[in-house]
Amino acid sequence: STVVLVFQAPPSKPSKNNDASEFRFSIRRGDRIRVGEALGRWHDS
Amino acid sequence: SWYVKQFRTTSQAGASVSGGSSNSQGNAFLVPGATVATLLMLGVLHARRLYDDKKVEEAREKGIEFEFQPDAKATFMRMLPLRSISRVWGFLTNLEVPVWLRPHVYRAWARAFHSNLEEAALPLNDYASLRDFFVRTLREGCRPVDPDPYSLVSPVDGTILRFGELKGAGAMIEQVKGFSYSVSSLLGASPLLQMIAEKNTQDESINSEQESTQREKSKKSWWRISLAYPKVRETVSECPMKGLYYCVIYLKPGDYHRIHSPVDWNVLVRRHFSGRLFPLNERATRTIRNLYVENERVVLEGLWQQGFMAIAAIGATNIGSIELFIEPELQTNRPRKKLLHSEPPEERVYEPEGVGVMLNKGDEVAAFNMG
Repeated sequence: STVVLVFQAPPSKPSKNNDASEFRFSIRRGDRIRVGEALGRWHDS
Repeated sequence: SWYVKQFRTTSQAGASVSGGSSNSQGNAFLVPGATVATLLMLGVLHARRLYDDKKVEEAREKGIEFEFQPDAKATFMRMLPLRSISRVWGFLTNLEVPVWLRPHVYRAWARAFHSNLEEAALPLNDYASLRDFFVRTLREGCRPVDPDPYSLVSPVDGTILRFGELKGAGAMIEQVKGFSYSVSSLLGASPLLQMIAEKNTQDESINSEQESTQREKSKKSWWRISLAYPKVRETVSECPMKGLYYCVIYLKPGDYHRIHSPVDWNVLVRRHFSGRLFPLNERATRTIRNLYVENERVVLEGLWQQGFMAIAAIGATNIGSIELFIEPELQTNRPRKKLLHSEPPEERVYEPEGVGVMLNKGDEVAAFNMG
């Protein structure tokens, strides 16, 4: 079976006002992942 | 060949001495012969599967990516009654296993599919059927949630197939190199997603020459959408420009098959697509078109701190059931007279409208199950 996640998050490229909170994935293709482990992070600007 | 030789010499000897007895001796070899032949065939098929998998793995390590290539097997798959096969499998795996046999069966399963039995919450004897065992919970603390408040966590155990950023309402996700499917066909006609895409488009195109027509169009769809989601309109219209991302995670048969919440969010809508039940293994993604869009699936959609959130749980032949803990009465993989691809999903807006069901990061949301 498969799960697809579609979600909004701070843009990965700083927008016009240089928002430093951009979202970044912390995974690679083919990685094994488990429930609760981070897929990605962002910072609160 | 040994059996065939025996068979031939015995039947010849029989024929010469007395006609009737040779038949019965021939029959005596039939069952063992058929059994050996079947085992041999299964062995050859398994060896071939392992060889194919090895080839794919080696190619992947070399960085070679297979392209979309339908083949005869995929065409044949379309002819099979996969939903019925899946339900029969569910029926068989739901049969109660004698208590003394349970540890042996579940250990054999774990060995075959590389499951970690140490994490099972209950003693193996407590799982009455393979189906019960398959949807087992884990011992407390086996899946700690990432403590970083600015992290989005995985909802399932599995393998990362694809991930990235999506652009605009017609955004596509690559199923395999050479074939993609649209996010809107996977999630269904989602006013929420459309609102966000249009808002993003609106933000980006605010300086473009077509400003007036764009604004007109957006205004019209705004009206339609905000009628449907008045509370949500404020949330989305006020948030600054956001990126839209996706991540595709494949669960092997031996993986832990419960789905957890990736963030704190409000589930507003649930969509259930009755669909095919093709296998979802690596080979199927390369050979079957629209695999994720045609398969039976349940989509949960809503809002979180950063905006839009949707989880699509897609079933497969052996794992055709998707059970929602927030809506236990939902039943998937039910017998259907006709399965129309264009059939709209069965949709439910969770009460109270615009607020829905609140979930915290790490909460159990749903489970896949056999059949």
